[in-house]
Amino acid sequence: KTGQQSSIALLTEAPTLPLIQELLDEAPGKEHKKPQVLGHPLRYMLELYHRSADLYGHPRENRTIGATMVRLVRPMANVARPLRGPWHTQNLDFPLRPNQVAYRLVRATVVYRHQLHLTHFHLSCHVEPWVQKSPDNHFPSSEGSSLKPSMMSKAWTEMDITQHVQQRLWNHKGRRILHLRFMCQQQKRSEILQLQWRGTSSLDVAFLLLYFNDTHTNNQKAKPLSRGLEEFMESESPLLLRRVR
Amino acid sequence: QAGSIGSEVPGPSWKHDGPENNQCSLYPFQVSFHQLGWDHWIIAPHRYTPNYCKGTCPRVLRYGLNSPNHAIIQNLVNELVDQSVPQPSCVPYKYVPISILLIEANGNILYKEYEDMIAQSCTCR
Repeated sequence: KTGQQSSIALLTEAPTLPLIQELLDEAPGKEHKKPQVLGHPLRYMLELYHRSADLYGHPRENRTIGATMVRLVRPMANVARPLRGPWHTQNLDFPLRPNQVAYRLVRATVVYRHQLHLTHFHLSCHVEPWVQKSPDNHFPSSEGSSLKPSMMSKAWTEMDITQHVQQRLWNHKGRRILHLRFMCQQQKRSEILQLQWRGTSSLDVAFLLLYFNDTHTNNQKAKPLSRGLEEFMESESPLLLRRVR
Repeated sequence: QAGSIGSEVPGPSWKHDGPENNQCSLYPFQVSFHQLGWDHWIIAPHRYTPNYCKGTCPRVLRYGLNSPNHAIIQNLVNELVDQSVPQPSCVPYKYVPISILLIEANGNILYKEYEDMIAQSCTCR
Protein backbone atom coordinates (compact mmCIF):
# COMPACT_ATOMS: atom_id res chain seq x y z
CA LYS A 1 0.00 0.00 0.00
CA THR A 2 2.78 2.37 0.91
CA GLY A 3 4.45 1.71 -2.44
CA GLN A 4 1.31 2.52 -4.39
CA GLN A 5 0.60 5.71 -2.55
CA SER A 6 4.02 7.23 -2.42
CA SER A 7 6.03 5.97 -5.40
CA ILE A 8 5.76 9.35 -7.13
CA ALA A 9 6.51 11.15 -3.86
CA LEU A 10 9.62 9.00 -3.43
CA LEU A 11 10.74 9.80 -6.96
CA THR A 12 10.55 13.54 -6.32
CA GLU A 13 13.10 13.13 -3.54
CA ALA A 14 15.81 12.22 -6.05
CA PRO A 15 14.94 14.46 -9.02
CA THR A 16 18.47 14.73 -10.39
CA LEU A 17 18.71 11.15 -11.66
CA PRO A 18 17.91 11.01 -15.41
CA LEU A 19 15.43 8.13 -15.07
CA ILE A 20 13.58 9.91 -12.27
CA GLN A 21 13.42 13.10 -14.31
CA GLU A 22 11.94 11.21 -17.24
CA LEU A 23 9.42 9.37 -15.11
CA LEU A 24 8.31 12.59 -13.49
CA ASP A 25 7.99 14.26 -16.88
CA GLU A 26 6.09 11.43 -18.52
CA ALA A 27 4.07 9.92 -15.71
CA PRO A 28 0.75 11.63 -15.26
CA GLY A 29 -0.19 12.11 -11.62
CA LYS A 30 -2.35 9.47 -9.99
CA GLU A 31 -5.21 11.96 -9.92
CA HIS A 32 -5.26 11.96 -13.73
CA LYS A 33 -7.41 9.27 -15.24
CA LYS A 34 -5.79 7.17 -17.94
CA PRO A 35 -6.73 8.87 -21.21
CA GLN A 36 -8.95 6.70 -23.35
CA VAL A 37 -7.00 5.61 -26.38
CA LEU A 38 -8.75 2.94 -28.34
CA GLY A 39 -8.97 1.74 -31.90
CA HIS A 40 -6.23 1.67 -34.45
CA PRO A 41 -3.62 3.86 -32.65
CA LEU A 42 -3.59 1.57 -29.61
CA ARG A 43 -3.66 -1.59 -31.74
CA TYR A 44 -0.76 -0.27 -33.83
CA MET A 45 1.39 0.47 -30.78
CA LEU A 46 0.56 -2.83 -29.08
CA GLU A 47 1.60 -4.64 -32.26
CA LEU A 48 4.81 -2.59 -32.42
CA TYR A 49 5.44 -3.46 -28.76
CA HIS A 50 4.92 -7.20 -29.23
CA ARG A 51 7.21 -7.16 -32.27
CA SER A 52 9.92 -5.39 -30.25
CA ALA A 53 9.66 -6.92 -26.76
CA ASP A 54 8.54 -10.17 -25.13
CA LEU A 55 5.84 -10.63 -22.46
CA TYR A 56 8.23 -9.58 -19.69
CA GLY A 57 9.33 -6.43 -21.50
CA HIS A 58 12.75 -7.73 -22.58
CA PRO A 59 13.62 -6.08 -25.91
CA ARG A 60 13.87 -8.73 -28.63
CA GLU A 61 17.34 -9.22 -30.07
CA ASN A 62 16.04 -9.32 -33.62
CA ARG A 63 13.83 -6.24 -33.28
CA THR A 64 13.70 -4.10 -36.39
CA ILE A 65 12.23 -0.99 -34.87
CA GLY A 66 15.48 0.95 -35.35
CA ALA A 67 14.83 3.29 -32.44
CA THR A 68 14.78 3.26 -28.64
CA MET A 69 11.71 5.46 -28.37
CA VAL A 70 8.61 5.78 -30.55
CA ARG A 71 5.96 8.39 -29.81
CA LEU A 72 2.51 8.15 -31.36
CA VAL A 73 1.07 11.65 -31.64
CA ARG A 74 -2.64 12.09 -32.20
CA PRO A 75 -3.97 15.12 -34.03
CA MET A 76 -5.76 17.84 -32.16
CA ALA A 77 -9.51 17.36 -32.29
CA ASN A 78 -10.72 18.88 -35.50
CA VAL A 79 -13.82 18.48 -37.57
CA ALA A 80 -14.02 17.95 -41.28
CA ARG A 81 -14.16 21.01 -43.51
CA PRO A 82 -17.04 21.63 -45.89
CA LEU A 83 -16.80 20.08 -49.32
CA ARG A 84 -14.56 21.90 -51.81
CA GLY A 85 -14.92 20.70 -55.35
CA PRO A 86 -14.57 16.93 -55.60
CA TRP A 87 -12.38 16.82 -52.47
CA HIS A 88 -13.40 16.25 -48.90
CA THR A 89 -10.63 17.67 -46.70
CA GLN A 90 -9.64 17.83 -43.07
CA ASN A 91 -6.75 19.84 -41.66
CA LEU A 92 -4.79 17.74 -39.19
CA ASP A 93 -2.69 19.57 -36.60
CA PHE A 94 -0.13 17.56 -34.65
CA PRO A 95 1.39 19.37 -31.66
CA LEU A 96 5.09 18.47 -31.20
CA ARG A 97 6.78 18.55 -27.82
CA PRO A 98 9.99 20.53 -27.36
CA ASN A 99 13.10 18.64 -28.47
CA GLN A 100 14.72 16.51 -25.81
CA VAL A 101 18.48 16.98 -25.99
CA ALA A 102 19.23 13.32 -25.37
CA TYR A 103 17.02 12.08 -28.21
CA ARG A 104 17.66 12.35 -31.92
CA LEU A 105 14.79 12.11 -34.38
CA VAL A 106 15.54 9.30 -36.80
CA ARG A 107 12.24 8.85 -38.59
CA ALA A 108 8.79 10.40 -38.88
CA THR A 109 5.83 8.76 -40.53
CA VAL A 110 2.14 9.44 -40.80
CA VAL A 111 -0.33 6.57 -40.68
CA TYR A 112 -3.71 7.32 -42.23
CA ARG A 113 -6.80 5.70 -43.58
CA HIS A 114 -6.52 5.43 -47.35
CA GLN A 115 -10.03 4.02 -47.50
CA LEU A 116 -12.76 5.62 -45.50
CA HIS A 117 -16.06 3.84 -45.18
CA LEU A 118 -18.99 5.99 -44.29
CA THR A 119 -22.43 4.44 -44.38
CA HIS A 120 -23.02 3.38 -48.01
CA PHE A 121 -20.00 5.40 -49.22
CA HIS A 122 -16.40 4.52 -49.87
CA LEU A 123 -13.78 7.23 -50.18
CA SER A 124 -10.17 7.07 -51.38
CA CYS A 125 -7.93 9.26 -49.26
CA HIS A 126 -4.37 10.54 -48.98
CA VAL A 127 -2.38 12.89 -46.77
CA GLU A 128 -0.08 15.71 -47.78
CA PRO A 129 1.94 18.26 -45.86
CA TRP A 130 0.23 21.60 -45.63
CA VAL A 131 2.21 24.85 -45.48
CA GLN A 132 1.12 28.43 -45.96
CA LYS A 133 1.27 29.47 -49.57
CA SER A 134 4.15 31.70 -50.58
CA PRO A 135 6.22 31.95 -53.79
CA ASP A 136 9.18 30.22 -52.08
CA ASN A 137 7.21 27.33 -50.70
CA HIS A 138 7.24 24.07 -52.53
CA PHE A 139 4.35 21.76 -51.86
CA PRO A 140 5.44 18.18 -52.02
CA SER A 141 2.62 16.08 -53.30
CA SER A 142 1.93 12.50 -52.41
CA GLU A 143 3.03 11.54 -55.89
CA GLY A 144 6.46 13.11 -55.36
CA SER A 145 9.53 10.97 -54.94
CA SER A 146 10.01 11.74 -51.25
CA LEU A 147 6.55 10.80 -50.11
CA LYS A 148 5.63 7.30 -51.12
CA PRO A 149 2.93 5.71 -49.04
CA SER A 150 3.12 2.03 -48.24
CA MET A 151 0.03 -0.09 -47.66
CA MET A 152 -0.25 -1.57 -44.17
CA SER A 153 -3.68 -3.10 -44.38
CA LYS A 154 -6.83 -2.83 -46.44
CA ALA A 155 -7.64 0.53 -44.90
CA TRP A 156 -4.43 2.00 -43.45
CA THR A 157 -1.30 3.34 -45.11
CA GLU A 158 2.03 4.56 -43.70
CA MET A 159 3.97 7.39 -45.35
CA ASP A 160 7.48 8.57 -44.52
CA ILE A 161 7.63 12.32 -43.86
CA THR A 162 11.02 12.45 -42.10
CA GLN A 163 12.52 14.90 -44.55
CA HIS A 164 9.57 17.25 -44.33
CA VAL A 165 9.54 17.26 -40.52
CA GLN A 166 13.30 17.69 -40.21
CA GLN A 167 13.62 20.41 -42.80
CA ARG A 168 10.58 22.51 -42.05
CA LEU A 169 9.82 22.00 -38.42
CA TRP A 170 12.24 20.17 -36.21
CA ASN A 171 14.69 22.92 -35.36
CA HIS A 172 12.08 25.63 -34.95
CA LYS A 173 11.84 27.26 -31.56
CA GLY A 174 8.62 27.85 -29.72
CA ARG A 175 5.38 25.97 -30.21
CA ARG A 176 5.60 23.63 -33.17
CA ILE A 177 2.64 22.17 -34.95
CA LEU A 178 2.85 19.84 -37.91
CA HIS A 179 0.05 20.67 -40.34
CA LEU A 180 -1.14 17.91 -42.64
CA ARG A 181 -4.10 17.83 -44.94
CA PHE A 182 -6.23 14.71 -45.16
CA MET A 183 -8.02 14.57 -48.50
CA CYS A 184 -10.62 12.13 -49.70
CA GLN A 185 -12.37 11.75 -53.02
CA GLN A 186 -15.60 10.13 -54.03
CA GLN A 187 -16.87 9.72 -57.53
CA LYS A 188 -20.48 10.73 -57.03
CA ARG A 189 -21.32 13.81 -55.03
CA SER A 190 -24.05 13.32 -52.49
CA GLU A 191 -25.61 15.55 -49.89
CA ILE A 192 -25.94 12.63 -47.46
CA LEU A 193 -22.22 12.01 -47.79
CA GLN A 194 -21.50 15.65 -47.05
CA LEU A 195 -23.41 15.38 -43.80
CA GLN A 196 -21.54 12.22 -42.82
CA TRP A 197 -18.21 13.70 -43.81
CA ARG A 198 -18.72 16.76 -41.66
CA GLY A 199 -19.29 14.45 -38.69
CA THR A 200 -15.95 12.61 -38.98
CA SER A 201 -13.30 13.42 -36.42
CA SER A 202 -9.61 13.94 -37.17
CA LEU A 203 -8.77 11.60 -34.28
CA ASP A 204 -10.07 8.64 -36.26
CA VAL A 205 -8.32 9.16 -39.56
CA ALA A 206 -4.57 9.61 -38.95
CA PHE A 207 -1.76 9.66 -36.43
CA LEU A 208 1.90 10.61 -36.44
CA LEU A 209 4.80 8.36 -35.44
CA LEU A 210 8.11 9.87 -34.30
CA TYR A 211 11.09 7.52 -33.94
CA PHE A 212 13.98 8.59 -31.68
CA ASN A 213 17.34 7.19 -30.70
CA ASP A 214 18.74 7.72 -27.24
CA THR A 215 22.12 9.44 -27.56
CA HIS A 216 22.27 10.05 -23.81
CA THR A 217 22.94 6.40 -22.92
CA ASN A 218 25.82 6.09 -25.35
CA ASN A 219 27.37 9.32 -24.13
CA GLN A 220 27.07 8.29 -20.51
CA LYS A 221 28.74 4.98 -21.14
CA ALA A 222 31.53 6.65 -23.08
CA LYS A 223 32.13 9.39 -20.53
CA PRO A 224 34.12 7.67 -17.77
CA LEU A 225 36.62 6.21 -20.20
CA SER A 226 37.13 9.34 -22.27
CA ARG A 227 37.28 11.62 -19.25
CA GLY A 228 39.74 9.34 -17.47
CA LEU A 229 41.86 9.05 -20.55
CA GLU A 230 41.75 12.78 -21.15
CA GLU A 231 42.84 13.55 -17.60
CA PHE A 232 45.60 11.02 -17.86
CA MET A 233 46.85 12.52 -21.11
CA GLU A 234 46.68 16.06 -19.75
CA SER A 235 47.97 15.31 -16.30
CA GLU A 236 51.26 17.06 -16.95
CA SER A 237 50.86 20.77 -17.42
CA PRO A 238 47.31 21.99 -18.20
CA LEU A 239 45.59 20.61 -15.10
CA LEU A 240 48.40 21.74 -12.84
CA LEU A 241 48.35 25.19 -14.36
CA ARG A 242 44.64 25.49 -13.81
CA ARG A 243 44.96 24.47 -10.19
CA VAL A 244 47.67 27.09 -9.56
CA ARG A 245 45.57 29.79 -11.16
CA GLN B 1 35.76 -12.88 -19.37
CA ALA B 2 34.53 -15.41 -16.87
CA GLY B 3 30.81 -15.37 -16.13
CA SER B 4 29.81 -13.76 -12.87
CA ILE B 5 28.25 -15.78 -10.11
CA GLY B 6 24.57 -16.40 -10.21
CA SER B 7 24.37 -15.29 -13.80
CA GLU B 8 21.56 -17.74 -14.33
CA VAL B 9 18.33 -17.39 -12.45
CA PRO B 10 18.09 -20.37 -10.10
CA GLY B 11 15.47 -23.03 -10.56
CA PRO B 12 12.29 -23.33 -8.49
CA SER B 13 13.66 -25.83 -5.98
CA TRP B 14 16.44 -23.42 -5.08
CA LYS B 15 14.72 -20.11 -5.17
CA HIS B 16 12.92 -20.15 -1.80
CA ASP B 17 15.84 -21.13 0.36
CA GLY B 18 18.61 -19.39 -1.56
CA PRO B 19 22.06 -20.85 -2.00
CA GLU B 20 23.19 -23.14 0.79
CA ASN B 21 25.95 -20.91 2.04
CA ASN B 22 24.09 -17.62 1.51
CA GLN B 23 26.72 -16.59 -0.98
CA CYS B 24 26.16 -13.42 -3.01
CA SER B 25 23.67 -14.39 -5.74
CA LEU B 26 20.98 -13.13 -8.04
CA TYR B 27 17.41 -13.71 -6.85
CA PRO B 28 14.44 -13.57 -9.20
CA PHE B 29 11.86 -11.04 -8.13
CA GLN B 30 8.72 -9.91 -9.88
CA VAL B 31 6.56 -6.90 -9.18
CA SER B 32 3.46 -5.60 -10.93
CA PHE B 33 3.19 -2.00 -12.04
CA HIS B 34 0.01 -1.91 -9.99
CA GLN B 35 2.09 -2.51 -6.87
CA LEU B 36 4.37 0.38 -7.83
CA GLY B 37 1.37 2.63 -8.41
CA TRP B 38 2.17 3.09 -12.11
CA ASP B 39 -0.56 0.99 -13.71
CA HIS B 40 -2.62 4.06 -14.56
CA TRP B 41 -0.22 4.96 -17.36
CA ILE B 42 1.83 1.86 -18.23
CA ILE B 43 0.06 -0.44 -20.71
CA ALA B 44 2.75 -3.09 -21.14
CA PRO B 45 4.31 -5.15 -19.77
CA HIS B 46 2.02 -5.94 -16.85
CA ARG B 47 4.79 -7.36 -14.75
CA TYR B 48 8.32 -6.18 -14.16
CA THR B 49 11.16 -8.49 -13.05
CA PRO B 50 13.87 -6.26 -11.61
CA ASN B 51 15.47 -9.16 -9.61
CA TYR B 52 17.93 -8.38 -6.83
CA CYS B 53 21.30 -9.42 -5.40
CA LYS B 54 21.68 -10.75 -1.90
CA GLY B 55 24.18 -12.71 0.14
CA THR B 56 27.55 -12.44 1.75
CA CYS B 57 30.71 -11.78 -0.14
CA PRO B 58 33.46 -14.37 0.44
CA ARG B 59 36.73 -13.51 2.15
CA VAL B 60 38.59 -14.41 -0.98
CA LEU B 61 37.02 -12.77 -4.00
CA ARG B 62 37.58 -15.24 -6.76
CA TYR B 63 37.97 -14.29 -10.40
CA GLY B 64 34.44 -15.27 -11.43
CA LEU B 65 32.91 -12.64 -9.17
CA ASN B 66 34.11 -9.86 -11.47
CA SER B 67 35.12 -7.81 -8.45
CA PRO B 68 37.27 -4.74 -9.09
CA ASN B 69 40.74 -4.46 -7.53
CA HIS B 70 39.34 -2.02 -4.99
CA ALA B 71 37.02 -4.67 -3.56
CA ILE B 72 39.90 -7.09 -3.09
CA ILE B 73 41.91 -4.43 -1.26
CA GLN B 74 38.92 -3.46 0.89
CA ASN B 75 38.53 -7.10 1.90
CA LEU B 76 42.18 -7.21 2.90
CA VAL B 77 41.84 -3.99 4.86
CA ASN B 78 38.81 -5.39 6.69
CA GLU B 79 40.63 -8.62 7.50
CA LEU B 80 44.09 -7.35 8.31
CA VAL B 81 43.97 -3.65 9.20
CA ASP B 82 40.67 -2.23 10.38
CA GLN B 83 37.42 -4.14 10.88
CA SER B 84 35.42 -0.92 10.92
CA VAL B 85 36.00 -0.83 7.17
CA PRO B 86 33.19 -3.05 5.85
CA GLN B 87 33.59 -6.00 3.54
CA PRO B 88 32.50 -5.43 -0.07
CA SER B 89 28.76 -5.56 -0.73
CA CYS B 90 26.79 -7.88 -2.98
CA VAL B 91 25.38 -5.71 -5.77
CA PRO B 92 24.17 -6.09 -9.38
CA TYR B 93 26.92 -6.42 -11.97
CA LYS B 94 25.11 -6.56 -15.31
CA TYR B 95 21.74 -5.13 -16.22
CA VAL B 96 19.42 -5.47 -19.18
CA PRO B 97 16.88 -2.93 -20.44
CA ILE B 98 13.11 -3.10 -20.37
CA SER B 99 10.67 -1.92 -23.03
CA ILE B 100 7.63 -0.08 -21.79
CA LEU B 101 4.47 1.04 -23.53
CA LEU B 102 2.69 3.91 -21.84
CA ILE B 103 -0.02 6.47 -22.36
CA GLU B 104 1.00 10.07 -21.83
CA ALA B 105 -1.27 12.56 -20.11
CA ASN B 106 -2.27 14.13 -23.46
CA GLY B 107 -3.36 10.79 -24.93
CA ASN B 108 -0.24 10.13 -27.00
CA ILE B 109 1.27 6.64 -26.76
CA LEU B 110 4.96 6.08 -26.09
CA TYR B 111 7.17 3.01 -26.64
CA LYS B 112 10.43 3.38 -24.82
CA GLU B 113 13.43 1.25 -23.92
CA TYR B 114 14.83 2.04 -20.48
CA GLU B 115 18.43 0.95 -19.86
CA ASP B 116 19.68 -0.87 -16.75
CA MET B 117 16.27 -1.83 -15.40
CA ILE B 118 16.73 -5.58 -14.79
CA ALA B 119 19.60 -7.06 -12.77
CA GLN B 120 21.11 -9.96 -14.68
CA SER B 121 24.11 -10.93 -12.54
CA CYS B 122 25.78 -9.97 -9.28
CA THR B 123 29.22 -9.00 -8.05
CA CYS B 124 30.98 -8.06 -4.82
CA ARG B 125 32.34 -4.55 -4.78
